[in-house]
Amino acid sequence: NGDASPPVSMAELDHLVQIISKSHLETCQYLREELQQMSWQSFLQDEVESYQNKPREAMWQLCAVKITEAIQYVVEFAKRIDGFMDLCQNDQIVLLKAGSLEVVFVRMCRVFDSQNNAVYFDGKFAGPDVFRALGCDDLITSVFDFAKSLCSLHLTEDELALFSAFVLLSADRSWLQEKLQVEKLQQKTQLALQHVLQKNHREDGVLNKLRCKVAVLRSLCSRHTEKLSAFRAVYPDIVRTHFPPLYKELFG
Amino acid sequence: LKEKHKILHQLLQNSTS
Repeated sequence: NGDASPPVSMAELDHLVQIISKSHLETCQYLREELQQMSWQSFLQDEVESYQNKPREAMWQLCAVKITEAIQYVVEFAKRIDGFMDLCQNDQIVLLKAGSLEVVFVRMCRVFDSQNNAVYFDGKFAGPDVFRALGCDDLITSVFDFAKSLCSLHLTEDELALFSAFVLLSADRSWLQEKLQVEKLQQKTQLALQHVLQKNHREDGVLNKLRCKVAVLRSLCSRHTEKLSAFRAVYPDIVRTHFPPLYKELFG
Repeated sequence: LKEKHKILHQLLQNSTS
């Protein structure tokens, strides 16, 4: 691509794949073995109804807590990505503020049951109806659709790891101070992702499908921000006093 | 930006457990 920097060697790509995959597995919140043991148990009807009967603000707070838990694992993932901690602190913050929730949505496909259209949440597998009390059915449907479509690609753990790093290291985020540094890191990550896909004999279209997912992720995250501001307009005190501080810092 | 993101900044400072 006419890039002046020296080409990345195969060995360097293998090394990058190894580091990012290891970082992913060390910080993935739910190991595959744990997921298998859970035997995909879903909520019983009365449990579903108890979520549906929760006051809107209580369900919002519960979801904010769960999102924040997942985001903390993503922060740990970022810290272990080769080169991320070499970026200036401003850019580390910019990338995580913009990309942590996107990586949470990517990781969601690891805990998603496509047959039953259900995601692991609060101890069991929950369908979209569990989230009715939030008052965001359109966004919830889109999030479930995204998880289902990402699941259909059947990405391996190292492919997921590389795609997560690729999403996080987006050089087009606003407020970046050292854009070129991030661009170099993202290009290397993309080469590593291509390398893994080739090594795993994936058909050609997968990389393009993954690129299209990036735009969907952006839309999901901006819709989340819109829903939050609409919610906060009605319940400002709840957000201020009951929402996790990190969540307010990132999305407030 | 660091001022407005003290928690995130602190998480980044913590050693990778």
